[in-house]
Order: sequence, then C-alpha cells, then structure tokens
Amino acid sequence: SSLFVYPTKVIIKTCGTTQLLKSIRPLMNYAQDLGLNLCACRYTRGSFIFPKAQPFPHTSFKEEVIYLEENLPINLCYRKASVMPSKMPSHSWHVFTASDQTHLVAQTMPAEITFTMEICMTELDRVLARKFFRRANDGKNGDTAGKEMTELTGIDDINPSAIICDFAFDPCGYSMNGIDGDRYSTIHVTPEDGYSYASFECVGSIYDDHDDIAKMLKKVVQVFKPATFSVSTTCSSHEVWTHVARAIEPLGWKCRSCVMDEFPAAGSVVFQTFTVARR
Amino acid sequence: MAVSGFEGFEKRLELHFFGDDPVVIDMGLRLLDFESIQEVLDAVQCTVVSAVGNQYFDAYVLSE
Repeated sequence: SSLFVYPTKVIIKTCGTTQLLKSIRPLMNYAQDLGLNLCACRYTRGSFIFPKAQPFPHTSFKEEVIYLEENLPINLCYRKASVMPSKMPSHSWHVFTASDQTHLVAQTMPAEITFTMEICMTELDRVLARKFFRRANDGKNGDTAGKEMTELTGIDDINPSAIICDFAFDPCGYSMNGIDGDRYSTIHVTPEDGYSYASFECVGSIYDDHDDIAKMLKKVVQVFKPATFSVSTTCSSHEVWTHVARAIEPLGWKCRSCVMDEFPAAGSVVFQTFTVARR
Repeated sequence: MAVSGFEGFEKRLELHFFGDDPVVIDMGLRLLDFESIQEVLDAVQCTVVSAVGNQYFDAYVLSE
C-alpha cells in the first residue's frame, strides 16, 4: 500500500481488507486545520478477488458510493459513479468522482495536462512471482530485502531516473514507490499462486514522448508476465490510451475489451483488458 | 481460484484541496506531522513501513 502527500493533494492506495474510505474524514479535518478545503475526490478500484472478505464500507460498490456521498462536503456537487465493464465479468473498473465548481473549471484549462495510468495484473508468471518471496533466514530486513527484489526483478529499470523506496514483506510480497521530480510511480505485488496479483501506477504528461510511455509499459508487463491484466487511463483531454494496446500487443497479449466514460473534473477514463493472445 | 487468500486488488483514493493562504499552500498537507498521518492511517488500518520525499512530495510505503 502507498500514500503520497503533495501540498494540496493526497493519493492513498491500499490493498487487503483495509478500510480506505475511512481516511476521508480525518484527512479533511487535518487539512481544514491547515486552512485547506476539499475540492475534488476520485475513488477507483478493480473487482475484488475475495469480495465477501471486505469490511464496511467496502462490502459493495453501492455501499462505497453511499459512504462517499454521506462523507463528502456538499460543495462537491458534481458527482458520478460508474462500473465500467469488460468482457471478463470478474474484471470491472469502479469509478467515483466528485468535484466542486472551482475544481471543475480549473480542470478545463490546466497548466499541464497529466494522465494517471493504473495497471492491475493477475495470474503472474510463476517463475517471476517466486522472486517476490523472501528466502528463509536471509539475514535481511524489509528494506534490504526489498532493494534486492527491485534489482533482481528489473523493477529498477522501469524508470532508471526514479528514486525508489522499496519494501519486501515476510514471507512474501513487495511494495515500492518511485519518485521522479513531481511524479510518482508505485508497484505492489502479492505473489502467492492461486491469487497472484501485481499493480503498477504512474502519472505522466500528454507531452511525454509516446515511445517512452510504450517502453515503460513493456517493461512493466515483462517483469510479471501476467495472464490477464487491465489498464485504466485517466486523462482530461488526450488519447493516451491509444498507445497502450499498440505497445503491448506485439509482446503477446491481446486487447479483449475497451470502454470509455467521462467524469466531471477527472476527464475521460478508459478501461482496457488484455489476456495472453494464445488463449 | 483459491477459497481465501490475500486481496491484492487495491482501493485508490485521490483527494484535492484548495486554500487561500500562500504560505500554507507552498507546503500545505506536507506540514502534517507524522502522528497526524499515522492517525489517518489508523482509520484505514495501515502503518508506515518506509518513506522518502523530495522537494515536491512525500511518499510512504504502507503495511498491508
């Protein structure tokens, strides 16, 4: 799990049975103490592998939306919730956004147009997933074991200019945050066979070299070689998503579905799913 | 699919704030002390296991 704190923005991403939405109230209260008020909220997630294990308010997307509606201030009146489907019923993308008038207007003329890319990978290659298990009595702590995994798996090559903060859990699992100027990236891995999962997320600018975005995507999927994965791209005004399939399909995955929806202030969300082409 | 196991799929929340005080906006939420951040994370049921920051933002790796 990861937390990113910018002067006027917080991104928090948590897995397992964490109650993420319960962070909204305390974050709003602490921000208010600093003279900051909430102006926009975006909540996203994939489809849980074990939905029945999730506690309130994550028991269903409907419950999550009700919780958000009840806990966000009324000035965030431009709201939308949507479940974006795919050809695989177990892979849907859940999106909720809320914005106030000021943020809505600001997003129509941003200084720099950025995108957020969220990749969710399942059924990881077993040999590659094994690299995210700690060796018994390795004499390392979470930081040093994490550093070793970062290097051993090639994660350090995804963005060589990023400073990486990594951690290996015991007996398995891995998390890392990359920081590169004002941009973050993050990877989380659950390597256990039967429910293996890895995620990658990053932010970029539409003015970035498209070849660089393609190279990064290729490196990410080759670190894990998942049987199935989804890519969600959120961007206010550019078709960054068109480069995704073009980069990935030559590597042996096929785009099985692609859906798009518009959200106030957040812009377009494009949800694409891929599976190994041989299947 | 396994009967039960660790849920890998994450939930992701992004919150944007605004304020009028330029002094606060410069550092803004980064002024929150570690105890306040941990209190937020207590509500989520996470703790910080590692952290790094630069001139733009702070990044925390969390348990779970």
